[in-house]
Amino acid sequence: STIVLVFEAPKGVRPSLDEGFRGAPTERKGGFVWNVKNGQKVRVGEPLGWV
Amino acid sequence: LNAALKNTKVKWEPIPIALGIGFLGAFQFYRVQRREKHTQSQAGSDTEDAGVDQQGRPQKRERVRPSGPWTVQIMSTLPLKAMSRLWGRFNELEIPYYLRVPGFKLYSFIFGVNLDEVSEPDLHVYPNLASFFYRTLKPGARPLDPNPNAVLSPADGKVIQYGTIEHGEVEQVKGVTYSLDALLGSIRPSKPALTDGRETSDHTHTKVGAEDVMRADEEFANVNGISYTLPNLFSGPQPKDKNTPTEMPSDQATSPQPSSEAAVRADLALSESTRPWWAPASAKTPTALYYCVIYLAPGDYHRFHSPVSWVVESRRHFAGELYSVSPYLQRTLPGLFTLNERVVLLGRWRWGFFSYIPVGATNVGSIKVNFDRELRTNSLTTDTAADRAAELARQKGEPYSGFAEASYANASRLLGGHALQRGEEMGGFQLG
Repeated sequence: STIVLVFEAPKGVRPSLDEGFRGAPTERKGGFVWNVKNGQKVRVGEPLGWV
Repeated sequence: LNAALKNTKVKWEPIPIALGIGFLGAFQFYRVQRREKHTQSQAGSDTEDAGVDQQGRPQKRERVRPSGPWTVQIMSTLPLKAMSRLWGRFNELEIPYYLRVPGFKLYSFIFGVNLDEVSEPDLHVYPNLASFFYRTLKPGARPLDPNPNAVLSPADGKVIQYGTIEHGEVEQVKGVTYSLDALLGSIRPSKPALTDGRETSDHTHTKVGAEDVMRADEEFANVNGISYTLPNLFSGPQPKDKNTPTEMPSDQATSPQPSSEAAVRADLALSESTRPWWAPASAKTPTALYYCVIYLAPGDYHRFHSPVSWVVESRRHFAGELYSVSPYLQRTLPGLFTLNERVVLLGRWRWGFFSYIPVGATNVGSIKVNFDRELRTNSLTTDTAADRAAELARQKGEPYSGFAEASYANASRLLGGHALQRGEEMGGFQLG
């Protein structure tokens, strides 16, 4: 058996250089971030990711 | 037994080859006849659309034969649903009292069940494997992540695939994708006539308005004794206007120099009319569609929980096939999740669209949803209902959508659906 989740979540915004951002130009801040890897075992209640 | 084995005379005889050849010939003849019949039914109809016959009527449901390696081809010839039901019946047979504990311990050893966290310490209580398989856990065995912004794992299992959805396509494995429309259904959530949770096949295909699905101006609601703060549930960006039978006025569409306001309106109207119903449509906070596939192995706890606080507005039941969903078949059978029987729960959460799709498999074909007592999966009744829905659509001259839909709008008039808290048990998979 399998469970598929499909959901909408914030993409994150591209920070401007004016804000003093020094990361890669494609990097985004905020938004949804995954906390899992392919093949990882998870249990109920553990975070798959965060907004 | 020893004497019988030693003294019985063994006589070897050649298998009647002619009988075997005759059987294969007859089987091949039957296949050719069937193929020709199928070809004839499709020939000479250029206007024929997907599933629509020459009179413009949709055809009956037909079993989809997937492409794939020989293992998949062999599997597609098997009566998987009948096997699944038989498997379910077999597992409901009562196990003799004194065999229960050793039997369940052997099962736990093979499939890695942690018996320490099972809520019932006395394994004699479980009369059969089906009830042990659908066991509950001790309170506190699965603590929820304290971060309120976390999307929790809905079940025990293994993450098979995750990522973002680009152009409405979900990547099953590298390079193999399937469309989100095929997974969730391609029609906007409808408002069926029966809104008391009963399954209905009579799709009205009414487009749901924004006021039907949320009332974000309400501050608090109390559903099933649980208080929700609606801004917390719904403060995310919402689609601008879902009342969109947005046909572009021809004068605007063709006007050479429209005013700036008209141009913006035309832009919005065009984007609304071309946007799929599930796609993000927020302007303030940019959003994307994310997906995650979690595979539950036979030894895992087989109840599933809500990953976030959300409101389920409707349910779509696709009475498909019941292929195995093992990681091997997920790699080799393209579009597996769009073939199998599944329950699509559609709704909204803080950031917009949310859907939750339990997909059945051969050994666990029965999907149970706690708040939907009318839902019946992997049953002859369901198959009959699906056939009836296809027949009804045929009579009305409408295309068969492939699913039966029920709305939970009456579960809570304030929320427009059934509210679920993060971590709340939603249902589970049962054997057979």
